[in-house]
Amino acid sequence: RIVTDPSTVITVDTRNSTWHDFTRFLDAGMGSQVRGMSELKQYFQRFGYLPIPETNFTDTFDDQLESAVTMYQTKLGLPVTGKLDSDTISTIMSPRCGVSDTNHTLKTTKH
Amino acid sequence: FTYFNGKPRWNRPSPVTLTYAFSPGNLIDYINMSEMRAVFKRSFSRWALVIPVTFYESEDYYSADIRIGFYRGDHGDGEPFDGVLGVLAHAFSPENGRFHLDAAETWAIDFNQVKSKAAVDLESVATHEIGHVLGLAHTSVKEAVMYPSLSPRTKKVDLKIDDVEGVQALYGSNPNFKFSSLLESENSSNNG
Repeated sequence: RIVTDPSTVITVDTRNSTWHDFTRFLDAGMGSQVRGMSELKQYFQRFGYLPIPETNFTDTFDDQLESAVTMYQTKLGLPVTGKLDSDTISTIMSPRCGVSDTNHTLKTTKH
Repeated sequence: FTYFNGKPRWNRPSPVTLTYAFSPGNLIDYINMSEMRAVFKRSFSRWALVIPVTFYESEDYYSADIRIGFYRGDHGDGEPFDGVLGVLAHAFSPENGRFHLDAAETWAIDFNQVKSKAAVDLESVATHEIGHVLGLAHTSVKEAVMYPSLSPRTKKVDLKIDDVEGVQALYGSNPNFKFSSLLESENSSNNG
């Protein structure tokens, strides 16, 4: 039996402070309203799935969000359901690269 | 594979030579520089094996083509980091050369030495970001290095066919590279 070395006690919380509570949107569908869904919309905006100019996102699962979810699933090789299923939520919550998936915002020219 | 808008690449006479350097004031103190250098050397080598591009480490950070640093939060490029996990790193498309890693992460070289559940493999992220520096954007192929997400305590450093085809379309093939070796490697890992 392997005895755990006390110096290896795990102390770091693996949840990201921004995305860890996105599980609450699991199975949310068109028309549903979940408090904080605007943060999910900000996530999709951040990675290129919602247009940049929008700033006042609502907490409603609307057409625009459904379109973003579908596009995200397509881009990330997930089953395309247009819904916030467990595969999709789990992928959204995974740590990732900060480069946008669609707009490729980090593309400045050399100074 | 996909590219950045306009399909930018390092537009230099072939064979392309690029220098990289570490920001003297923006490093992490729990990984020593010799280990750090070895990790990045291996990461750059993987790409150099498949394309006619050579990478050299330079001591002169400010004149290097690729400038690597670890930063926290808002670090002045309009893309602030967000603390533990979430966004791990980002890099700019050619020919910008900025390559930033989130200093808030628990970066690991050997998971046997780092027990944190939030540990992130430095070599995997370095290899991914070098893909961006060379001009690749994100892919939808989950097994590929250029897939955008990486779970903690996961190592993904071997280039897959998707990565290789993408970068070779930008720079051509390294004359010493054989696709058969990659296919053999992928088959053995799939069967394993």
